[in-house]
Amino acid sequence: KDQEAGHDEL
Amino acid sequence: MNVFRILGDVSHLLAMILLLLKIWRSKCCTGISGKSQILFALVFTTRYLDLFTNFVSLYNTVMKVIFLLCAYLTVYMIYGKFRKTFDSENDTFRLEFLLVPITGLSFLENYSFTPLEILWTFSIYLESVAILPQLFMISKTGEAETITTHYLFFLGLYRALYLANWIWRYHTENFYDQIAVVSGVVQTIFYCDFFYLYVTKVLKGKKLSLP
Repeated sequence: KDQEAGHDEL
Repeated sequence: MNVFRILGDVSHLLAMILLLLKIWRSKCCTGISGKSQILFALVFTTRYLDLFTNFVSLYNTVMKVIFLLCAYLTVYMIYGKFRKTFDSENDTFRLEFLLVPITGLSFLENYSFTPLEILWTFSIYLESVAILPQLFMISKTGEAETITTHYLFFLGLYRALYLANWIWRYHTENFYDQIAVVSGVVQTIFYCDFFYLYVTKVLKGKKLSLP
């Protein structure tokens, strides 16, 4: 997973 | 987005709305831990700072804003509008026992040493223990109103459904967020004892009271 892409969960 | 994730988010939203409606309609927040609600407001604030830097989806943005509004509205109800009914004498959990180790841990164990990422990590760790003041309060008074137990049930169910979501995502997308998964497991474990009481007592029409 690309951590730079940010977190997509709430 | 899978069915576990959607159900988890709905369950989370339902929990918060249930609590707000309970306080609003009874004009009373006795039995609710204000400290837990402050922690949840802090969780959302530190996690959703990426609202300003990172757009995921309309759904993501809208839900984040709703969660933030619900959290702050709940804190306002407890410490503002209905503070006369707030049972502060039983809400005595020492927050520094949670905040100090979690702050330290989020600096030590994170994905990257940047302010936003450390705050995100802090929010994940904090969420896993944020319910402890509430559970402590219930163990101290020895009882909880049935509507409060429904709130706790949906709040616990939300993270349990996220566990299923992570298993699903691991198999379908090869997605794996170690910090969130480990904290999510810890968070769910804290609810297990409560889940047991909820099923054996509340669902059979009895009030939740401890011996």
